[in-house]
Amino acid sequence: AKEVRSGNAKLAAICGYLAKPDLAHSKFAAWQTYSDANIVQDFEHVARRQIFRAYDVLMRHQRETSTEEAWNRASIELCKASRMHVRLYLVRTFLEKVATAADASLRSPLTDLTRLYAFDLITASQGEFLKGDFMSDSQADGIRDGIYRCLERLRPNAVSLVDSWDFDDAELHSVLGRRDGNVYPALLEWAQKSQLNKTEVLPTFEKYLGPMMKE
Amino acid sequence: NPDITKERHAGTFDVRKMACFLYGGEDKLQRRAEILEFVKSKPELHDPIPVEFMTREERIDNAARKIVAMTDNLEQIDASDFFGEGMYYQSLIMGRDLHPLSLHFVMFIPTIQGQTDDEQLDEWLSLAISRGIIGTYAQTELGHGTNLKNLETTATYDPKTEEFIINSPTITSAKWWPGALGKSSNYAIVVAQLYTKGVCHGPHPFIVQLRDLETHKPMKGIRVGDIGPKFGFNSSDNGFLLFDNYRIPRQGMLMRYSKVERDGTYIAPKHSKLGYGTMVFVRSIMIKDQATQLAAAACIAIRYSAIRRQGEIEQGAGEVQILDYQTQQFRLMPQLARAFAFMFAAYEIRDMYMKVTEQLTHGNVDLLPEIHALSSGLKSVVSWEAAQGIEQCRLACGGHGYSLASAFPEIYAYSVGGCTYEGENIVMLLQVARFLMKA
Repeated sequence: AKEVRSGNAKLAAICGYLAKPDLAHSKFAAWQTYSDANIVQDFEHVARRQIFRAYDVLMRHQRETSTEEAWNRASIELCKASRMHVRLYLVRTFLEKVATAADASLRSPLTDLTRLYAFDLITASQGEFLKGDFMSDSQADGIRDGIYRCLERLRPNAVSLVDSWDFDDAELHSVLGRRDGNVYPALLEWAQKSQLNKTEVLPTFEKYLGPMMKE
Repeated sequence: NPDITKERHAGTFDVRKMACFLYGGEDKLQRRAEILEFVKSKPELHDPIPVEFMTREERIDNAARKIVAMTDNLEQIDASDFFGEGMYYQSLIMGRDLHPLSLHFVMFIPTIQGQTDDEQLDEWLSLAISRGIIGTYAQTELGHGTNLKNLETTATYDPKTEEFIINSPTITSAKWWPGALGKSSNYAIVVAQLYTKGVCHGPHPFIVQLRDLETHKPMKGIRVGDIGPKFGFNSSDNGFLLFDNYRIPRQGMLMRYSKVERDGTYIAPKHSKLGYGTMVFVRSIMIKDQATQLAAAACIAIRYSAIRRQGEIEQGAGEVQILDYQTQQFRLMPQLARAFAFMFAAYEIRDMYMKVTEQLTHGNVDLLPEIHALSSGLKSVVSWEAAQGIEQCRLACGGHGYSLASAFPEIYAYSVGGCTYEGENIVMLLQVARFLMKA
């Protein structure tokens, strides 16, 4: 932030967005046409704004107290800045990777997942995107609608998508998550292994419960 | 099960092609299948009964037995590919728990490789790789953690005997938490404040013998033991360690970057950031692990939601699969999306680490600060969101999510540890912020 503000920032790829000019408004029109570039641009806008807000808060405190105490007083804003920086990276990497999927039958559900991921993040931190009218209420509503449409589109592929992670039952180690779905008989069989089932009557009965019921 | 079979027929893509895209190609998937087949063919790599039914002692015994059998068969995998084959091989055998050699491979050996001078490398590396000794990495203290500058353990150089005196001056200086420190390890890398000629030069790594190599009894001047049961990782003897003016030879200090000469003169490292490399690599492994655990939780919950029927949407039309409820989809599908996002980020960070390591050999360190800052932030955001996502998947399975049969408690306990080890999350975020403010 300091280098960018002083005009001589030497930033590698990851932080290059800090030196870009601000955007007045999001270009979101509809969730179907909200492009990878527009999504990244909007996350860059919010991350940049939060980073410079944290910087200004830090500078203000530094004028009033020591550098270390100023850092402490700005640390919540600083953590928010770091989270936005990281989320921008996660969104950008996800979009870039999915764009390399050559097979259209893979790219379609994966694209739905990228949209669900990005829209869910935007909605979870909606205040940041609405600030300064960057996004309008109707744009925010459009993003939410996008979540519900992505859920609908992904529904038929839900099980196939989890199957794609190639978890063998031995690795998953879950009766509930068995590949064959025969959960209920397996739950009963699993329960038989409980140490308590080694005897029909536990010693606790003779020691405590039996005598109690005879009183 | 008819419901889950119906789901698989409804899919619009080839699951194997998607798996190849996720793991990086057909060859990777083929290797996973070969490793799985090998592990399934070896009874000594299996659990006699499900671990959740074992007592802690039985679990520790079972983990020690399996880790010896696992490392007896390392030739089955490309052991240099820990990020890929190593992690998969280990997770199939050791499950979601640590073991007596957890830190031996992930921290002890990499530190020897990265921080020793040539003479020390010859002395320790082959011994460690051949499992002639068991090592751990003791940095965290009872009263001090991520803030290394305030570690209290001291290493004071005595030029008369050319030895370092390692000491735990207070209770809060006790080393605490390192995996396998309590009962298994006979060596440790110990991070201590280096004093020579009356001057403190900050934290430095030392290799220290903890136990007699024959009897395995602690050396004189060393108090070591298990810190007790924990939320998870109960197959591991996370330990405590206190030194009572314990002497080690001068060559016990790892001296690739900084040195202490026989007369006690201190030689500072050329570039203090060189240690960042291993940290970035360990974090890329962590992020992949977190992504895998979140995906496992989503897999369990989505499959169960496909076979669990509950309630009617249309009266009289019969109970529906709970995956048809929009609220259930909204609980689970975003977690699956996150798992994909985190997995791709893990591969990306690993690839950037490889690029940086290659650049480092030509002295170019431009990308290093940005990747180091990013990896700190990723570790923090991913471990936190994975833990929340796993808990959401557990809750979405009703009462059965609370049973150990579901594996959710085990997955959560294993994964949420990542919010604190390898650096407390808020401290990690503030590290990123320091970099961002400068930028």
